[in-house]
Amino acid sequence: GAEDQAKDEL
Amino acid sequence: MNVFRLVGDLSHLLAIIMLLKKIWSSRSCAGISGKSQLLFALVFTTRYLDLFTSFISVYNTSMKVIYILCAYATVYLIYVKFKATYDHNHDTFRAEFLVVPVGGLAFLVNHDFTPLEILWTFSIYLESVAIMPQLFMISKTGEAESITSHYLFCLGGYRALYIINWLYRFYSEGFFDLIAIVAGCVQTILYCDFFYLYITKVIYGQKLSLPA
Repeated sequence: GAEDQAKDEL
Repeated sequence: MNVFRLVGDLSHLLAIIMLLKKIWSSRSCAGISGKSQLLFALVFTTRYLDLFTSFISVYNTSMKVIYILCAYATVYLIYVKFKATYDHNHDTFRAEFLVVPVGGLAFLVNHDFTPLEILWTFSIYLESVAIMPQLFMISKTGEAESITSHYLFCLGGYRALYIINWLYRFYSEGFFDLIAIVAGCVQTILYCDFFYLYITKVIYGQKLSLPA
């Protein structure tokens, strides 16, 4: 989901 | 990646390196809250557990490794190597009053009820309040060395830049993570008082003194 992309942030 | 997030990460890295160098070269951790540094080490540990399981980019992995190494090195310097200079009497904020509620909230409000996601959520919430022992210590001692003020300015600025990054990503990619955004806003708001004092005082070469 959209939240998974957050994990590309530090 | 966008310029706001890149500058934010570099500001964060600068803050971490600046503090480590200050403690190492002055061989003292006076005025530094060991509790905040312990909380930051916990933040990085619980957030970067996917260090070995998911590869995003060389940049991402190397920054995570640097953050973790510096965080533990700083904690080591404070509590082991230079513990004689650690200011117990002023570093008295009850960190458990932060960790326990944040731990509970991470269980209640998260994107996915899995161990890795709950730990990531815990680290996001914890990071937003991890600086409180340090700000509390400065309010107790009534002042901060200029290098500590620069450290706090870079540290506070990094998450403020992340907020701009989230706005940019929302409008350019339609991406947003409400948990990270809300926690990031809380974190940045905690620095507002300090930012005001930093801009009005430290820039003109005065010592920073928070109202006791």
